[in-house]
Amino acid sequence: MAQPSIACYFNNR
Amino acid sequence: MFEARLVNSSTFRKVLDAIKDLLNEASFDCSENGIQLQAMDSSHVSLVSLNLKSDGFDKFRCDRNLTMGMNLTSLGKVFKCSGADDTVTMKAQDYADTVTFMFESKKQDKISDYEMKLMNLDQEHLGIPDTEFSCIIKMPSIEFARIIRDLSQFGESIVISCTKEGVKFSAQGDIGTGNVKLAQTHNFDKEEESVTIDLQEPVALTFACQYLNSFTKATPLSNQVKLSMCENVPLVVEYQIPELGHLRFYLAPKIEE
Repeated sequence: MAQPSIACYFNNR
Repeated sequence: MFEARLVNSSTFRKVLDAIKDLLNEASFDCSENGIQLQAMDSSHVSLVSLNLKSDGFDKFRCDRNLTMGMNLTSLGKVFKCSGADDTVTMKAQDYADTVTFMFESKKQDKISDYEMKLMNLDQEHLGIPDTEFSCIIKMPSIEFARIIRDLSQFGESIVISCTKEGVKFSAQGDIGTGNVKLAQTHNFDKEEESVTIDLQEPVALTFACQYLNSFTKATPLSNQVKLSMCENVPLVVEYQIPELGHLRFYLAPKIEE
């Protein structure tokens, strides 16, 4: 399984 | 001028112990609302979010919003110099490049202060959207730590699956498999020992043991931990800090390659 980055789920503010 | 006084300095020390595995350095954002910290671990897999409310402090003054970048190893050294029952006062001038920590013993017979250099950290803030979670599990924080520790021996990942029957933690690897099932139990006399599940729909997600284990370093902060899960959304592991705020960890679920 692959581990995505948390940044993929949250927007840059 | 920024000044924050906390009678139980050990609470701040516990927060530090809970995040130092994941973060080498972090910015503490101070405002009249309190102290906030948001930072991703160096691999950008998890996110730490700390909120300490100003009214949870015994004294709190922040005339101007201030971002204090700190090396957490250095901060750990400072707090290692404190006694378990000490009161801590943090102070910084506006635009200062240092912060001072003063520790006072309960009997006021020993006062020590440490000045630490601040860092300029270029940290990005992420916007965390409001999520309607499929399930919210509340359970004893010690039990959660124990399960994660036990199952980490079997594999690199843990599947957390939640149905109306209960919550199941599973791991598999070279030596075999491990499963731990918890049923809902409500103990009205000892609320902190209860396992409660608020379920909208069943969900099963896979998470890296390494990060779950790091999150459980926050166990001394709270009797209970709250796990919020939803398909295709990061897991939220939340520890309430009594009267002061909360520490949340976000972890992206593993996905099929």
